[in-house]
Amino acid sequence: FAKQGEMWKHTNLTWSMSSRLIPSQLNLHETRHVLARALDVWEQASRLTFTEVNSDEADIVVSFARRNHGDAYPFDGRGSILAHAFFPGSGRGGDAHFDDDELWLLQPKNDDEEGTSLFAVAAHEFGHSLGLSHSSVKGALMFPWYQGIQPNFVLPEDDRHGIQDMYGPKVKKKWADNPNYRPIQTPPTTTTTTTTTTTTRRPYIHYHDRHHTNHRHDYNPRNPEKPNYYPTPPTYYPIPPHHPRPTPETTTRSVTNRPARYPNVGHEYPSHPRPNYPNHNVPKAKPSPTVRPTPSSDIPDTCNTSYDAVALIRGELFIFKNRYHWRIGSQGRYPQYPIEISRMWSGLPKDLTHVDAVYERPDKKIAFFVGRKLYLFDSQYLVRGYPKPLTHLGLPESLEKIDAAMVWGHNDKTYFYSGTMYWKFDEEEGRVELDYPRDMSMWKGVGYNIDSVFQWRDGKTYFFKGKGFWKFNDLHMRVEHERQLPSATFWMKC
Amino acid sequence: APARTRTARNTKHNINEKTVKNYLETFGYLEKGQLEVGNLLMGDMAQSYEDDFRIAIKTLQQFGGIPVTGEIDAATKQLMRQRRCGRPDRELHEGGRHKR
Repeated sequence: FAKQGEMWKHTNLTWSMSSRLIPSQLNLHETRHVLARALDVWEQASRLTFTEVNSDEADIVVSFARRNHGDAYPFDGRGSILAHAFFPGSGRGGDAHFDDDELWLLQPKNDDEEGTSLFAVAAHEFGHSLGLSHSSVKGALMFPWYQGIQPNFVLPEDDRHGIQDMYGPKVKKKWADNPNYRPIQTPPTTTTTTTTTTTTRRPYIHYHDRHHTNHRHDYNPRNPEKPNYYPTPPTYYPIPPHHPRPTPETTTRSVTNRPARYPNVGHEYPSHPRPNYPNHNVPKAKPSPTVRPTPSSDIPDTCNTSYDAVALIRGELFIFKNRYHWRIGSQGRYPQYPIEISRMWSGLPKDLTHVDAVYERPDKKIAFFVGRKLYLFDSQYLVRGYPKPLTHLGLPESLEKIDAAMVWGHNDKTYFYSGTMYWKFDEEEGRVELDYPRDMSMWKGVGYNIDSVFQWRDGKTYFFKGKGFWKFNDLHMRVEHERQLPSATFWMKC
Repeated sequence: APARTRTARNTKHNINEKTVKNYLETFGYLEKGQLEVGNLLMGDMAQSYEDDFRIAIKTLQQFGGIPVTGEIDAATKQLMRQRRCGRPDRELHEGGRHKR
């Protein structure tokens, strides 16, 4: 057996059928049943458990797709390539794709029958989803060529060694092994929980009730116009008459947001005078996303932020976040930074909110990727003819943005990264090379959807994601340490 | 461009050197793009690329459990026609072999 290197950090895995890419020829219910059986093959041999969920965010999402379907492994119609899967990781990690052009069989087939057993192929692909690579042992489930499936299939030894080497054998409870064991029918134990709640999150219909019982207040829910000088006894009724009928929307909001809207509830209660009721239930208008936040509000916190892009330009480190950037020279961080990016590169769009990736080309020009466009600067000046679309570089039409770009010192080639894929860019030709994109798993340990990457003065490659970074070992093609280091302390000297 | 011919449509079953090269590259036995450069070079350089090609075939034959000959023989063609998983058998390094 061969381990690819990535493995799941937890053993209670979830799986689901993709809500979009479902098989066009198969009964969905039966397909899910076969996939569950294929997962059970691995569950019986290890500590892993698999729970089907109804979400595209499951650890393992199963899809049926045709030809080029947006990753680095296009299908080829019926025959030859049947399916593929991604090694463990976030996003697309662990997912399994099946060629929808294949003649999939849900039941064991007779030898003379055409078709491909979905169970056999799924069990193999889920081996990849768990971190196993192909094995050269004939008869092993992880042997790359389709071998059909024997009735009463049992996971071969080679595969069992592999999965137990990664996740450990299944823990069996002794009593469960005894076939004669019958659990004693014990009556269900009723547990009474006594909770003393002093929380402020009580259903709000009690809210009035509490007011009545605790305070001699003049509000009379029955007749808001006529103040009530004597507290009325606590009464339960579903909705106070002066309130609009709750809709699912308002009800939800009122339960979750109520404390903020009813200042007299919680820690401010009871000392504040009450606001006049009739309009306190009116929701405040949220600023529409198109309204730009006030400038000061989006200045990033230098010591507590992720980065949009990091680049070494003229030997100095530039770190970009939102509309701002920091500049770090040999003497450390320049004072007065962060400043607005457009103050140094004024050719960028006026309504710039952020940049996606920045790198200094071998010809010393500086490339800014913003959405689907490339802005090329000669020092601070926008080169004529720019911005240009990403397709100008040979990137696909469907690509919405570049996550990161760098010139990789290991082979002096330029690389672009986006989502789960990366491209090698030929600076002379001005286009990405034909046999790309490839899968990000090549860069072991960084996962998918990175924030930035750059080559520092020390000749090392650094990948950024969230508020941390990895130092990358170019020779071994993997991160030097699984755990990220915090970016702020290392790069910003916080 | 010349009209597609029936033989073109059957290329998946007629296995020629180009098909083999694609197969070897797709499943990780040969670094992509390596042979183009080889064709440009002359003399012993081209010879060493031939060696790479042969080594790749041998590796495929060994992995697939068929006789290791280094040739695109019948058993190798049969193996390449078999249905299989789309993942590469060997994860090539991006920074891999430097072009000679």
